[in-house]
Amino acid sequence: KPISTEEKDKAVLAKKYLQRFYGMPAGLQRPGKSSDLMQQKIREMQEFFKLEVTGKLDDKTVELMEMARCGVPDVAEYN
Amino acid sequence: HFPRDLKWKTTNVTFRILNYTPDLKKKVVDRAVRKALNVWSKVTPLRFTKTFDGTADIMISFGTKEHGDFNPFDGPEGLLAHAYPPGIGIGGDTHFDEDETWTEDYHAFNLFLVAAHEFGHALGMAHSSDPGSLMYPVYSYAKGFPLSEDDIEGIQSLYGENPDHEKFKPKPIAPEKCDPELSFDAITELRGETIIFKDRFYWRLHPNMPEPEQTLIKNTWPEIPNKVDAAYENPERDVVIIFSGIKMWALNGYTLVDGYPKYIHKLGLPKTVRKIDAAVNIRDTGKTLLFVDEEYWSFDEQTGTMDTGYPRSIEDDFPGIGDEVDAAAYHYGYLNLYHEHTQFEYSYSARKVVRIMRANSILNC
Repeated sequence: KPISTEEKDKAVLAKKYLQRFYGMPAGLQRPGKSSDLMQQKIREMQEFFKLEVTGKLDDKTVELMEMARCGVPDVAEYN
Repeated sequence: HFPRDLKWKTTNVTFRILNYTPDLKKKVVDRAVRKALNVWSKVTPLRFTKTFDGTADIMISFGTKEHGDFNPFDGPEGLLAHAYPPGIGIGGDTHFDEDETWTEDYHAFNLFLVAAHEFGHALGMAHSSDPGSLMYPVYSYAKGFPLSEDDIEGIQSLYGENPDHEKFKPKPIAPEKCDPELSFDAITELRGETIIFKDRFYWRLHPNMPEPEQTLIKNTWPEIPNKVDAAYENPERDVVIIFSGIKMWALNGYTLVDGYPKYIHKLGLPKTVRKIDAAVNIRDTGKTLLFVDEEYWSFDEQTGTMDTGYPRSIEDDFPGIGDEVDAAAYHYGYLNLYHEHTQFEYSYSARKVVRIMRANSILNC
């Protein structure tokens, strides 16, 4: 089944969010690694916000990613 | 804290405002910045001095998109501001996104609250996962002194306590839904959802959401006080009535109804009643029960008057539940009465308690 635009938008939002606040590296990863890493970063985020830790982009996770917030990363070394 | 517990080596920290947002008067920005710094100086030995030229420890500015630190903002909403941990050069500097609308009240984004959060970073605080803390990374509006116990513990472990012991009242930590001692302030239905009030927060239970959602009351309804005493839904009128002290508010869906707050005495309660402990609408009878101390009243929603013969004793009419109620809800002939950490399921027809559970079993605990 093709990915809907909404799903694509969510994925883009999540990628940007995780890169900015959870230290997910930007750029290409080898096949398979990218989504594993994204799941791991989603889990980190869900754990921080005390959401259900699923590693998936469920509605509550996306909703939190869309909320107005501070630009300082939640985890990871501050550079 | 940031890695390596970055902090200022001195308790005398300087700040300078480089430019101003056009959204607010200059003096309002000055006041918000000073007030936000005072939040932290109240609980630490830190003292802040304003400078007008040269390099200060905390350089404050408003900018849009890429604004000189290769850490761009993103236009309206999304990122609101950022700040750098203590250090030389850019360390301590605090930047606000000028594409946001800055206010001094609960509209859009309150500059004082965002500044207080960012100055937390500028002093060495990283993000907290406590949703009631100032250092929680997501914006929410709240009145009063914004620091929670978590914030205070964090800043004092870096700089120590305020030697002047200035009085302050920290925000309590957000209640944990599975705390076995958890009690509730109020429970109501809202168009098929269940809303549970506790301290400054409420949990929202939606049939399509697997887990309860915890939110600050002020975040959804800035006009409603931080402490809700009782609440009930009148499904016929599609309103939820919320009680706090001697006042009450009405919601239609999540929207506040105009013309409120009103005094609870408008319902026909005597002036001696200063607080309602719990309220529940019994759908089958159209009556609303209002629990006050050891007694309860019956309000007829149809006529808008108090029923005669009340108040009556809770202990006499609801045997087995004790003499006081914190919160109440009605489902399919069963009245769920909450007192401290216990929930009593009371059968209206059998006139007896049929089940006793932990109060937080409603929160999947």
